[in-house]
Amino acid sequence: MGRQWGPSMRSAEQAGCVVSASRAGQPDVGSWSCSGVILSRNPGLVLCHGGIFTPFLRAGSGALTEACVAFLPGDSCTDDLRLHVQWGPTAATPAGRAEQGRPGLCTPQC
Amino acid sequence: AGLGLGLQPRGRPLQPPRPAELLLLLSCPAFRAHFARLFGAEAAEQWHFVSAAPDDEVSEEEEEDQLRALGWFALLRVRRGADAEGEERGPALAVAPLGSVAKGAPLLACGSPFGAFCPDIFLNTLSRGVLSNAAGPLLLTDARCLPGTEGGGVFAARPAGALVALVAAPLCWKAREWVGLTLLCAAAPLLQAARAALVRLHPDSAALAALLPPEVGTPRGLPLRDLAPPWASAAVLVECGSVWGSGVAVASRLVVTCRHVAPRESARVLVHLATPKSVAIWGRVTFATQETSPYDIAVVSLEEDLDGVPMPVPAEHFHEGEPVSVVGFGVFGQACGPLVTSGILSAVVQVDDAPVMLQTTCAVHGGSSGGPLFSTHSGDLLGIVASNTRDNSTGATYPHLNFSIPVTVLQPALQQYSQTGDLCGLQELDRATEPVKVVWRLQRPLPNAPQSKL
Repeated sequence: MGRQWGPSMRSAEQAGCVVSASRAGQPDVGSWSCSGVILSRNPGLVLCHGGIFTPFLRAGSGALTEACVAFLPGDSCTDDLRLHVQWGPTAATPAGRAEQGRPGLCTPQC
Repeated sequence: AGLGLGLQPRGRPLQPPRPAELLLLLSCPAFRAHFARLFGAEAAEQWHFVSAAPDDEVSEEEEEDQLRALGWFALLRVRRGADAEGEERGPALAVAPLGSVAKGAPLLACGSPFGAFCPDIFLNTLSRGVLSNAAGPLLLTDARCLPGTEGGGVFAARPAGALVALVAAPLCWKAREWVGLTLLCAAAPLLQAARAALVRLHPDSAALAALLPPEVGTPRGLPLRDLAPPWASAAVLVECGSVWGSGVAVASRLVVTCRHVAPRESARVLVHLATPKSVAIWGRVTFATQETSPYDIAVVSLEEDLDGVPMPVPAEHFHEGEPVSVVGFGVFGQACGPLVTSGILSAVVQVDDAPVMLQTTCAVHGGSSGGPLFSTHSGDLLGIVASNTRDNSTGATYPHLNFSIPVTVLQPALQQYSQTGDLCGLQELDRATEPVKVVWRLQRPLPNAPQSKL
């Protein structure tokens, strides 16, 4: 990509991450995941999509469409919500483990 | 590690997943209001934003959940790692103020298709496009995004590296057709909402709120201007009875569109300008090609001047592979300003060494017909969009394969008519040769039949 994209690519690479949500003690149920943006490091603040939280909402997804409700506190989700954030190599840290891939995608000859 | 390949497919190894806690769920009221206006009410039936992994069956309930959550985002606090002190902070992220990125400006989307499914391969996958349309904080880009990239960042080239938006819905289907656009929520208003919510929910979190990235550049309160590139303003919306489509101003009182938008000569037409908004001028169809003509063209003469609308310069040459942009009122019609999509000139089809058809990779939708095809770099008018592609056997539509009439076919006749009112040049369009008709019927040209020697 041209030089004009240098800063954007660096920002994107630095800020990009994936967020996965799962239930405590139920790893086999699988997890919900999406992409996110690292807003701040150390302390770490991440902004991601809210869609992966609907299975955990105490009041169900209807809470998201109530009039004049623009935000919900963290405890609007059940206590068994477990969140993990993963991002690319930015700092000299010990090698990480990536989650094992699930079958479901392939690269068909076209 | 990872895929068990013993390789590091994307350079150095990923960081290990880090536990995090949910601070709050937030949405941008203005985004939701625009979403309801553009995609709600009677339009709701037509639109689907399913974002499921390929092998997931999506129940109606799940689809409803996804729709409800479409405009919601989550602010998380990541637990400190054991060697937090050693971690690099990396460059500070900056946020582009709402409205500071022009329509048609290039954007870079960064997300991980299928989320955490295979981060070794898919983490931070890039995709490029342009800002195609904007309605407040609800933005659209033609950068291709896949399920799992929801929440991914979208960055601008200018301001350099600034975060513009987050992906809200990567795939948009209208009437079961993929429209090739990704729905975004602008980052600036979202972070303002996050700041306000943090202060209200966690009174002692002023320090946290201070961590949220600042907006760059322009002081607040600048009026939101339609920053589309000048040439995009030449695109107009053409309404003829109950039919509407797009068109382009080619002279102060002349608009060109497609015959299938304004088919009947002398029919009255209402032309809506993109800028200034809400200006509409009456006109009359002074010429429309015959049904038998391969050139699907109509010419409208207006009752008033098109004040303040820059007239595009007609191109004289076409370069396959050059970046191009289509501007039209497809997808939303009058509910939104013109849509800009980008691509390249993928083919110039010629008959007797003269261009008779242009093909592009821009996303072109119903309602875009009659709109202008521009050279992105020069802003010159290359052609008039006539159609995209539908596979008659499957019924599938392909927005990214479309056909335009080269401006070189039209320009001499338009100039003659504009200067003298003489329609002779335009009427020649009804006498196009058989090879041109064969091309526009997407038929294979007949080989030259060998002449009989007898």
